[in-house]
Amino acid sequence: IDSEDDLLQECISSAMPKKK
Amino acid sequence: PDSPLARWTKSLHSLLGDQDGAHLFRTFLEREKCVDTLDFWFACNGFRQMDLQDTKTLRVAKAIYKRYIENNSIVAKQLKPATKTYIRDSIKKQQIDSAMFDQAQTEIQATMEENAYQMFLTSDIYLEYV
Repeated sequence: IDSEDDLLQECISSAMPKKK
Repeated sequence: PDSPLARWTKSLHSLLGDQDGAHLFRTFLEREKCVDTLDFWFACNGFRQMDLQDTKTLRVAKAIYKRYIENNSIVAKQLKPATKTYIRDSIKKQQIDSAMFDQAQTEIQATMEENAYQMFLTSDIYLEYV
């Protein structure tokens, strides 16, 4: 199971703008 | 006219939609010791896209609440008490909704637009990049 911090980080990263 | 830099000055939203812009703004906020507001803003966007059927989603909602709202962090300080209460109660009742952080995100965004974003556009970090 992922830790809470990992889940949060994953959530933030998923919303970051991607490279064009 | 449509260079990245022209877009950055158009709105906070355009700045945050650009990878280099978001990165530079983040560096600026780290220096100003308020990077949590930006991370929270992105976390709200990420959360909105999550699948409500996935058990992970409740854990992420709890993680966002614990990290940014429950304590007396810079995000918590910028939120209205009613907004914090609403999120706390939703988590307590496990009533998870894609829009549950929308109001909080709007409040944080308004504060960023009025303060950090304006400061960023006159900061040396931005001017050097330009």
